[in-house]
Amino acid sequence: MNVFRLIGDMSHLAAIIILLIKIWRSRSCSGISGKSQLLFTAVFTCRYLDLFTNFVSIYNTTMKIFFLASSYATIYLIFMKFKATYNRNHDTFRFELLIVVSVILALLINHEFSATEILWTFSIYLEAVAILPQLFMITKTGEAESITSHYLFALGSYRGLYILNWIYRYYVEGHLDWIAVLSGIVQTGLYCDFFYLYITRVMKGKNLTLPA
Amino acid sequence: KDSSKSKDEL
Repeated sequence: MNVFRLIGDMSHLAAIIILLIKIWRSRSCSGISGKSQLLFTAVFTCRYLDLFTNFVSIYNTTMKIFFLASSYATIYLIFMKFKATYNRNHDTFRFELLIVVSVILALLINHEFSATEILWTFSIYLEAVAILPQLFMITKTGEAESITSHYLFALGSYRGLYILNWIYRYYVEGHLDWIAVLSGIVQTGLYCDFFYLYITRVMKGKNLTLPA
Repeated sequence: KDSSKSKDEL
């Protein structure tokens, strides 16, 4: 554990909590892509199956359980409790495509051809692109509530901080995992436009609206 | 194996 990973994990945790608070307080999931949330739930489920087979630390186990539980809770809020507020007609990204491509890539490019390793690799590839339905939805509506943009900023920063963690681990521990690193770079890259808008608009107290 | 070292990450 190094400082980049710790701040990255805290940023990830903050993102999830911000999202739950937004939905719970406003009693609405308006502006949130249910498809991205479904993909994140699939990511956590496939990656954290090792919860039952591989103990790392109390910290690791606690975080995994929290991420799993909170993602299922988010899905419940969006598709059941507050489903009347879900903007289904704006959430039209073909997310099946992301799953298919991630499955194929995981079968072709992995560290070891075993069930757990392929599930882990699939979760890494899928996570890299899981935000696309959400970003697509914002592009379609042309705006996002400020709390939604805080959520996205925290969520995007998390993988960016992980890149710093991987650079650190490469130099200090000699550890380098290309699958995680390249996917993390793609994942962070997808947020570039959003980061620019966030810094130039939301941080100055304006709403996040896309230039026409 | 080396890839197992990534599994301590979230």
